[in-house]
Amino acid sequence: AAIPVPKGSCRSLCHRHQLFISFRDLGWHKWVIAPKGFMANYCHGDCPFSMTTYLNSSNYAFMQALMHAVDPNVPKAVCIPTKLSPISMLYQDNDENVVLRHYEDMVVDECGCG
Amino acid sequence: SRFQEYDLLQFLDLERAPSPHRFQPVPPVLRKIFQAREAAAAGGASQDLCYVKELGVRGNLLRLFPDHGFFLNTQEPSRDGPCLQKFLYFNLSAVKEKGKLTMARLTLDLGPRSYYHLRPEVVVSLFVVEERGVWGRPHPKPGRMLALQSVPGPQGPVHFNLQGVLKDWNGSGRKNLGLYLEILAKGDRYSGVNVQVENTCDRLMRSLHASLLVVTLNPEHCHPSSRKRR
Repeated sequence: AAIPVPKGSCRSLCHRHQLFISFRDLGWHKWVIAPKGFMANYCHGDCPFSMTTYLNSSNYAFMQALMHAVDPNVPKAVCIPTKLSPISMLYQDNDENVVLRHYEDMVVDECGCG
Repeated sequence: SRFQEYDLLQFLDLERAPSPHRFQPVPPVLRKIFQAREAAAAGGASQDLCYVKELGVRGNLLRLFPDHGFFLNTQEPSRDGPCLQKFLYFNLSAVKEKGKLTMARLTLDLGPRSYYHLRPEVVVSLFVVEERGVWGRPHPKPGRMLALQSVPGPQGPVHFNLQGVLKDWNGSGRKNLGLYLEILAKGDRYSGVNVQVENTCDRLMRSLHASLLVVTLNPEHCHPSSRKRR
């Protein structure tokens, strides 16, 4: 039998939560030339079995959610990043040198159950 | 509010937050690369952050060092001698982190391109300084010649590859005592071009700008190149 979709609002389901770190708030605008800050998004929310079929989930998450529905001792699938992007920072160091540095996998673009 | 700034700085591979006294102008080459990366990230395009396509080298850390040197021939350029002699010095103490040096490019910007300064031809010669001066101001003694380049018109950027020199300075214990730059304007004595030579020398003294672009690749952040070796 189809398991009824939980009544909880979509807000409680796994999705990306946006969080912006402004360098001005850290006082870093005195040495970081660009950007003005970076997105420190995070993934959070529930991964119920009924949702795993289309919540941007992986196959094993579906199986894990199915097993959790059968045996609650099996942990639920969890909400994790499924797409990440890099950031570049242009800043000045203490020796008046201008530095351009790249950092991989810094920003969460998408989340899903994994 | 109890933001662990120290942890974030460490995470970004920075010992502490820099506190520069004044902002340097952003070099066009770095601004162009930064804007291309931002546009690619905004468009969701996947990018190899460990390859700088604008420069054709691998690397994930680019630094532009300003020149802290000074002119040596402050008196009027002698009629048949070099037009300009300059001691170039780049403070490379920041380049200490682990990483492979993949580019060290010296750029001499001879001034804006224009139709008025097409002549005379100039000859640029570059030496490593191997001995500090012995009196007063450290008037450096030019050592090994690194480059001798004729430039048709005294304008625009001239680039020199200094990767070997930096490897010497970093590796074999040779100290970084700076570089010695000499620019000769080739006037033709009989065609009255000397006036132009003097104007050129004056203009070069005013507009010459030297900088060193260093690119390093941090193997911890950059996995071996996924590109197939051709």
